[in-house]
Amino acid sequence: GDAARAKDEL
Amino acid sequence: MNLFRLFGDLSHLASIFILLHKIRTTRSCRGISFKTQALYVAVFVSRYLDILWEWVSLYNFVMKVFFIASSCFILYLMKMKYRPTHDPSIDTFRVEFLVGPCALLALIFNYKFTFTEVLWSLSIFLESLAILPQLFMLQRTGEAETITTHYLAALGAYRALYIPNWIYRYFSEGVVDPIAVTAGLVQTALYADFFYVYFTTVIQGQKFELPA
Repeated sequence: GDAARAKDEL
Repeated sequence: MNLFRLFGDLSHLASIFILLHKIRTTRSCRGISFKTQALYVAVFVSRYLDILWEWVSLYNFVMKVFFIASSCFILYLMKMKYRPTHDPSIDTFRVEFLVGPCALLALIFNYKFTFTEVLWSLSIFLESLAILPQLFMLQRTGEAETITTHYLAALGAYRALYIPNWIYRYFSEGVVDPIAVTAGLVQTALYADFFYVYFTTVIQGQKFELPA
């Protein structure tokens, strides 16, 4: 999978 | 949004209300580490200040505002209103030993070398270790009020529930956030000992006491 920051997580 | 994350966030919300309830009903912040609470303010302000330039959802916005405001309010209660009930002599964890290494880690591990992204990384690393002064204090005193242990259990459950959330997201969306996952695993592992004592004593109706 892509490594990215989940912007919707708190 | 999946149920793991929703319940994780709700558990986080619950932990704040339990802590506020504890302070109000006992009119005391005895047993609560000021250093841990101060670290949470740093964590939430550095991570959630993005509400000023980034819109995700109403849920996301409201939660972020709540966590910034409530952590600041708790700090106010501890430093002003219930100041005499806080004993700094047992809150002795050296926070500088956390902040320095976390800052270094954030400079190395981030998704983009920009001010806000490094700040985000810093908040993630700092959050994973922010509970240490509190656990250290618990270790020193060897016991805790039941309500305080409920607070810690809810707080620990929050990040623990994020782990199945990440696994779910990996399979359903194919995305993985290695920085948050690594820090989240560390954060949850730190609670292992606490949870063991919590489930074997408090849940059975006994007082939380650590073996000498």
